[in-house]
Amino acid sequence: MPNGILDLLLHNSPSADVDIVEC
Amino acid sequence: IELSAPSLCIFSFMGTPYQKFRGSGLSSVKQVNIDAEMLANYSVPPLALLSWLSGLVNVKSLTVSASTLQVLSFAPDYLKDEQLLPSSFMRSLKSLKVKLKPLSYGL
Repeated sequence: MPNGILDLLLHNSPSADVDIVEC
Repeated sequence: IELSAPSLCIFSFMGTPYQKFRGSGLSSVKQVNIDAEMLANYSVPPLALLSWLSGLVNVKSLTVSASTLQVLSFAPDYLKDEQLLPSSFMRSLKSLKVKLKPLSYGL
């Protein structure tokens, strides 16, 4: 997975909370 | 899929995103859960998924699996192209949760 896909996804909402969880 | 659900608040999907939505769309949805995967690298699943996300103009909470990000990663140019994505893309998003899980190999 290329680095930065989250940055691209959040381009318009940079202040959104991001939570990465193990399943 | 013809969708007529103007009060739909939650949208959840698991599988390969081939489906196209028409009708009232997903504009009322506030919470989205997507666990997408693809079995081969071709353009339909990532573009369909981007089309869904573009229609989710009022989503506040988005939960995606790591494999969903993997699907999106096959269309990074579209995520970068402001001519293709609407200005409303993910603009209402307040919370993004990523669920880690093993990714598909060989893609």
